[in-house]
Amino acid sequence: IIGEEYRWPHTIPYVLDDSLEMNAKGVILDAFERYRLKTCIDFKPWAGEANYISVFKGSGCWSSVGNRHVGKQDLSIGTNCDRIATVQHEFLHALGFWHEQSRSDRDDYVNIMWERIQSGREHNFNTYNDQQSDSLNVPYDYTSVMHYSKTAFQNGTEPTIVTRIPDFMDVIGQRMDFSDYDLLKLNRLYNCSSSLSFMDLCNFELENVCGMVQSSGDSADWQRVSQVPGGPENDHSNMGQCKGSGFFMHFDSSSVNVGATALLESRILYPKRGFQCLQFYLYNSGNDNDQLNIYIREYSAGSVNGTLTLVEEIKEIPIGSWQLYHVTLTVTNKFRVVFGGIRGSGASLGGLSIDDINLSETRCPHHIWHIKNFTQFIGSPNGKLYSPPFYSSKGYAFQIYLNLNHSTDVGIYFHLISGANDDQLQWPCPWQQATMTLLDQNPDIRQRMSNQRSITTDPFMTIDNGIYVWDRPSKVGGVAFFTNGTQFRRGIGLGTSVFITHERLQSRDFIKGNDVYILLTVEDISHLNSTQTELTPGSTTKDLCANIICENDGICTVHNDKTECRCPSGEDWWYMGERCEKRGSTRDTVVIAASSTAAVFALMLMVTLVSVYCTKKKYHKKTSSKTADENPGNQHAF
Amino acid sequence: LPTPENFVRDVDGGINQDIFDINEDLGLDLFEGDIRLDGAEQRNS
Repeated sequence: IIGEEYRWPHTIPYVLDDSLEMNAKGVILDAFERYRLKTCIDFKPWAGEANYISVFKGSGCWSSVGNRHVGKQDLSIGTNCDRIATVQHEFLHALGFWHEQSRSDRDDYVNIMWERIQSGREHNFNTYNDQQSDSLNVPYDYTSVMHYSKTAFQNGTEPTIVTRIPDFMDVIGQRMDFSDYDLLKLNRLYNCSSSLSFMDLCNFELENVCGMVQSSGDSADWQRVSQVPGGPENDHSNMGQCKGSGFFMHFDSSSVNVGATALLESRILYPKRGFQCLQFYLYNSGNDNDQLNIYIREYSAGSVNGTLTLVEEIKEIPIGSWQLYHVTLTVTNKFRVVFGGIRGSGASLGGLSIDDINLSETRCPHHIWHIKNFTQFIGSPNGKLYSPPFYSSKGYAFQIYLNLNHSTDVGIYFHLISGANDDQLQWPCPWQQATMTLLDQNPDIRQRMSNQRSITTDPFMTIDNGIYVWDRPSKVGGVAFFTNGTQFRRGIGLGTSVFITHERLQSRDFIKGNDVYILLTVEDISHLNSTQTELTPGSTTKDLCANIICENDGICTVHNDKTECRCPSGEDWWYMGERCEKRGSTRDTVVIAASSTAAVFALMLMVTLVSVYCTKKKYHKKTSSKTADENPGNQHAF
Repeated sequence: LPTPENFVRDVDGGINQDIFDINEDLGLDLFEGDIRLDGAEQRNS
């Protein structure tokens, strides 16, 4: 929407109203993390700023467009709106974006089938002219998270939007994540030049290897190559699909002695948040005993050359395939990430290779479910896959069920299973949010459009025969067996049968090298139960306020043992009066000033007229008396 | 013990509802399906 007045500050104050469902609160905070990773928009709990967004559980999912300067600007995330891309969509409205197909040039790219639209809903397909809406010099975006799907407001089964390029028919309406063009527009609109949480990435396509340096304190160097005889045949970024490109870094352990090391250091990085997640792909063509160590070289006043600290030892690296790894860092000073390859005992025909490194100040997923030779399961009867067992940070054992044998859609479900800590845990399992992410393996984390769904264990949830869904699996679960034959109990699964369509699953980089990664995080979100109490109208600080009602969201306070109402105010408006019952605004001041000026002018005019009249009358009288004197009748002339 | 078909619960009920479907089902007639207009905009639209 055109107009500076609709912009928000780069850091948007927000309130998560307690009416929100617990799962929705967690999802909204995850959506904020996507904004922080890919844009310069940040969010902060409301601390009394004039304008803020209040996210509440209203009816449906909706928002206003742009900053409306109304103080508390509502944004509704109601039932079934607790999907991360829905939250991203509604916040893009709040930031000033309309739907993609309402652009002024929309008809160059899609045809609206008016006769297939529900009667009375045609207005939803209006367009804005380029005086109202600015496309920010970005091409039409079929992949926008703000685009209607082809079935929007259909009155039957035929699509209401037909793309002029047929290949985009099933692309429009994606609700996975920001598209590249979404980010380009948003970052242009808000003049973003960096993001809060993205730090670095490297796919080694450029010869400067992203400024990484070989360390001097080792016995070998990492080589920038595009192929290794012992493997890998090609890089991970492009899977060898681009002739003349596709590089990665390789430590040739076969050419050094056992125990020899090769250190590769990143450029110097400057953290802002104090926690980081390092992701990269690793290929082992050497020996099972070869090892990759991750160090941090942290610089401080007392350590000019930096202190090298071992963060993680990666051992037993599977041979012969690219593997995704995550390493959690908690660095607060400027630092380098150091990759240390170590030649292990035993014969080596190759070595260690790394590609597609990403570093961001985000939380790493807790677990990775790596599914190999994936395509064989799509739509097949044996496409019912259960993940290995994992343990959440609180100790709950769980498993993911991926159902690929449906004809059009993929289902994904979270199951609690019987585990070693069950006797010490709380049952039914309270408020653990499970986030399941199908990873888009784009080398650049900012360009990934991963598909994500979250569910939360509501301890009060029951199924029809009164069983608590999240009760102890050994009590409510069914008997199941691990692949090694051990028996366990699997609880009731909660998830969705329409996680992603088969078509979308086979798009982008969800499947790369026939590998799929499901990232899993199970977090305790009970602290969100009452996150932030909004300074509610009439909130009492002392009993004195108990029966004082301040109007228009005023806040009752006690000052010198006397109750007062503190009235809300905005940039050009304010409430006043004892109970904030009166509203004022700069516009009123202007009106008052103008009217008083007019009044003074009128008064002066009247005074002038009266004085002129009197003067005239007096003069007239004088002249008439004088002529009387001069005419003594017939005065004789000389 | 729950019967097998109760073993999973589908939060979407088998239907991939978009934002606008959710709002339509609730009987909302918001501008462009999910945009709330303020007074002046409402009149304008």
